[in-house]
Amino acid sequence: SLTQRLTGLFSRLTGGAGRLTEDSVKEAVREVKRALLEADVSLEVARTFTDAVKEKAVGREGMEGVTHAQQFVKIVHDELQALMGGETKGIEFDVSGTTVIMMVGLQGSGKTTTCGKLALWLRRKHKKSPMLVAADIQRPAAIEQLKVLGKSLDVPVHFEEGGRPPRICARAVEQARKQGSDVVILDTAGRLHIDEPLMEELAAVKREAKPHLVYLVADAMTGQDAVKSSAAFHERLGLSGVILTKLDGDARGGAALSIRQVTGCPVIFVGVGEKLDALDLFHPERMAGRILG
Amino acid sequence: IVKGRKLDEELLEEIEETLLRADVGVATSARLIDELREAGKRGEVREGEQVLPFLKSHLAERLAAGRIVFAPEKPTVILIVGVNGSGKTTSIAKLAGWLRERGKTVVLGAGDTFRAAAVEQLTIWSKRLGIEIVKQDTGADPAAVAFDAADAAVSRGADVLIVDTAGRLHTQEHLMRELEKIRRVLGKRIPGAPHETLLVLDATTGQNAVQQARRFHEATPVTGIILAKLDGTARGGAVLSIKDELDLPVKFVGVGEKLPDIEVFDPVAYVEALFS
Ligand SMILES: Nc1nc2c(ncn2[C@@H]2O[C@H](COP(=O)(O)OP(=O)(O)OP(=O)(O)O)[C@@H](O)[C@H]2O)c(=O)[nH]1
Ligand SMILES: Nc1nc2c(ncn2[C@@H]2O[C@H](COP(=O)(O)OP(=O)(O)OP(=O)(O)O)[C@@H](O)[C@H]2O)c(=O)[nH]1
Ligand SMILES: [Mg+2]
Ligand SMILES: [Mg+2]
Repeated sequence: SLTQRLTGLFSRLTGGAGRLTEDSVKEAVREVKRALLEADVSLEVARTFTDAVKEKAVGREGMEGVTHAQQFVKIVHDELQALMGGETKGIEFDVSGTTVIMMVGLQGSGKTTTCGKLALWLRRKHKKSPMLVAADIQRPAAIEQLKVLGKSLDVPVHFEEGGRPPRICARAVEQARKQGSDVVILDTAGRLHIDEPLMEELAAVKREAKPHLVYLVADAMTGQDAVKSSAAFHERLGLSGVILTKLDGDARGGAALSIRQVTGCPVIFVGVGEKLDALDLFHPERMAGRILG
Repeated sequence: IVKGRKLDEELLEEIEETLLRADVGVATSARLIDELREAGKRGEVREGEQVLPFLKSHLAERLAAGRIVFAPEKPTVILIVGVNGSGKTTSIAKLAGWLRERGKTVVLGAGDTFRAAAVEQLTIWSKRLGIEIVKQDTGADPAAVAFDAADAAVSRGADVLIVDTAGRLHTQEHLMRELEKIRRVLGKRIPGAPHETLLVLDATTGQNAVQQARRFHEATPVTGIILAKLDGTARGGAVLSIKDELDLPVKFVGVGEKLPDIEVFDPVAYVEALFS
């Protein structure tokens, strides 16, 4: 583990005495950078992070009863946790009217499933009457997939036979207001951030449906590409937050740090399984521990 | 980036960054850079101009492509596995189309009996392809569907049977055992089946891809990889570590969401794209 590697390193370099020297910190920071890269944190973010740690660590007075390694690991942990942001409170609602939530992301990240999970969460935790909107008209049986989820939750699903996503979503929001659904969740088709026409389509959905919240649904096992794709979605749409899925696997999840650094957006929820109740609030200190290994 | 430069530590660092950004991983990138440095010391690579060609051919050799190996007696059974959302079902449709273009008759087995509308999704593809699909309702035993599909493929005299499975994380023990069971059942009905077990990896996945390959390979000996979503900006560099460690070759790449968007793996083109 990283802590073990750092312990070995510090005892070799400093014999445990005095301040954290520039040389010992330099080597320790290299270990941390390596651990972050192995955890899929982006190269740039790993660099920025380790530079910040180096600055905080060098010259720090040795503490009573704490080894250099322990002290250094604490600095790293605290810095990582601070970056991941504070505890999330989930979704904040403006009490009046219909809240529209738009779900976006790359292909296969877990959007449709997460739409179902969010509907259940909103009903259970916030006593909302959600409506699901099937705005993916291109993937075979995507509408059917959302209808099956809606049926299992007894949540209404707005879908249309023809039409394009922007108008479908706008009509769904009108319909929601009429029938008293106070949260509308828009399931959009997965797409590449470099697909200009499809990114424009998302921008059009945003213009027509006017969502209060835009969530990026991202796969926890994403590697270096997390920076590119999340930056593009953020630039195009202005994200409110991120939902990190498939955290029930053993991916270290460094993408969480990369996305946070690059977009400034908080991770709000995490997906921890395929069932519709497998949605948790994001816990920054748990994520920090997972990334550092 | 390399004109008129010598093979020095600065250049090596730049190349290492390119590899890391492509998800090649820390250890594998470091080893490749060491090999490059050694080649420099031996005089095999002197000028900066020689570096990229050397590295590219070195990498392309390591990534030697795999091809589908057809069984001596039809049907050849291909089992498709991988984690959730990696691109299995779509890759099956594309692979079926690719095989049909080469004169093979294909039957599909709707082995994902778990996820909402999974059977419907593959059924739509089978209709678009005009090929037969063997399926049961969602909730059925996937091994039973696999058995039925194998049976149907034999009695139809089909050349190839492709069996879809539900996405599963390699950390889910009971689901990995389910996969072993599907494989055993296929082998019982058709000796030697599955003749190919292709792991579908999402090119955007980082180092976890290596762990996925290890665990899936333990459960059902994988014979090749389909690297999907290579039309994005991710390069799926984990396939280098996977080839080094497990000797699993990439056989196909997915380059889009439509039927024609599948290509036989070309290591030279792949490595070119890594450094472009
Ligand atoms: N284990 C696990 N699987 C998940 C999680 N979230 C989603 N999945 C699975 O991931 C796969 C893809 O989920 P979808 O909801 O279809 O993904 P999507 O983003 O809507 O896909 P596209 O619409 O094609 O872009 C399915 O097999 C889901 O069951 C999660 O948190 N954990
Ligand atoms: N751009 C792009 N998208 C792809 C590619 N392959 C698959 N997809 C998309 O990825 C998403 C998931 O594909 P599926 O075929 O449903 O993936 P799966 O592995 O069967 O998913 P589960 O069965 O839920 O585990 C869909 O939106 C596909 O269109 C590819 O090569 N390129
Ligand atoms: Mg979807
Ligand atoms: Mg599938």
